[in-house]
Amino acid sequence: EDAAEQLPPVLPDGPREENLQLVSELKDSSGSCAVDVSTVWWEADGCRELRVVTASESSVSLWEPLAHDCWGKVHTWQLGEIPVIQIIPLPDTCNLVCIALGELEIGEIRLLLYSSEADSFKHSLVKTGNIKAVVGIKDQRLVSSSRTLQEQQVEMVLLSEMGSKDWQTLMPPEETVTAFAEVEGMREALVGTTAANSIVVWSVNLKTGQLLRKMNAGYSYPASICHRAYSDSGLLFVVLSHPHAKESESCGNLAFRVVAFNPKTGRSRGVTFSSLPPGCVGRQVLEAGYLEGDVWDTSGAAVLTSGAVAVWDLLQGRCVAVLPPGPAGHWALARWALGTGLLAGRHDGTVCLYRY
Amino acid sequence: CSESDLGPISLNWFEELSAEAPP
Repeated sequence: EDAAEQLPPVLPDGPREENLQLVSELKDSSGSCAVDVSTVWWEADGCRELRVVTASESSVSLWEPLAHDCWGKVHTWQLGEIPVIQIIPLPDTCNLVCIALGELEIGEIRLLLYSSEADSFKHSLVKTGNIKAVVGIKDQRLVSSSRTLQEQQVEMVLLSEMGSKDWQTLMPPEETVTAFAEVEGMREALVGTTAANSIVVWSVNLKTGQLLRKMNAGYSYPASICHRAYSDSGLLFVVLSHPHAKESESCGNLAFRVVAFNPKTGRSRGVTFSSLPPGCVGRQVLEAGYLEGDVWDTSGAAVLTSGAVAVWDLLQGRCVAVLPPGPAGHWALARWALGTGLLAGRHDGTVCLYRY
Repeated sequence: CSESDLGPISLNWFEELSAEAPP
């Protein structure tokens, strides 16, 4: 209630709740705690539609749109003893859901799918290990970094409805990779952030996996996590967040920043800085691997420690909408739905779809 | 961003770095 008072729905000259319009609500009757939410394209009976995927620790559910902005559960995959900790979005992929399971870190990646041959839903193991970072990229590819005591492995795998195939090793940097992001419009380019605050650029095709360049992400900022990257006019623009920043540090109440890198020289310059909305106390919660924040195109969203959800226009460096915590409780999850929607989830398993 | 900030910019940076990097 205190947090709700600190964040009135309409902040003077600030972000407005009206920028987000509630479209529908998915209520999970099982009462299980929501861990993650995502969207997936699903094709059935010759019809392709956008479906919502919700995850609890022990199961993952697929929801289809019904009439009157309602949603119905189509199927629930029951998982084993290892808790589900994340849904890994797979852009431009149909009828496939990828999930990460583990305790504190990812120990297993699984593919959830519908087999038309067997007319049944099933799941298959993609990878096990001490997995530090994972991302789904276009053309049904999954890239992950994992660590043994001796070395770090960075791998790309091609996913299909039959499971995983065609593994390609990427050259690992010396430091642990903390996050990956594909480069929009460049099918063979991938960027990553490392524990030593570097930006790494790879060439990802099924032939080489070269490490092209390592650049510093900025000496004044603590460990950066990459969310998205775009190549334009010979520069590489990377959206970064700083999950471990403290308000007293130089980056203040920074949520996201967009940095332009010149990959030829390794030099960089900050382009826009997106701060927490006015009137908001406490840092945002953004953790790599267990993302409480999300970036789509040039929009950022994150759950704040106050229990509100904030949305930023990252190109303008401006907070454009705030969803205050309601009487039903604090927000726990904020994810962009494919298209222009935002999915916001509460701990009780309720997920709300907003039009943005 | 100006070129003086970031050094000489190449539109073909990806191809050029791919050709320079060890296979």
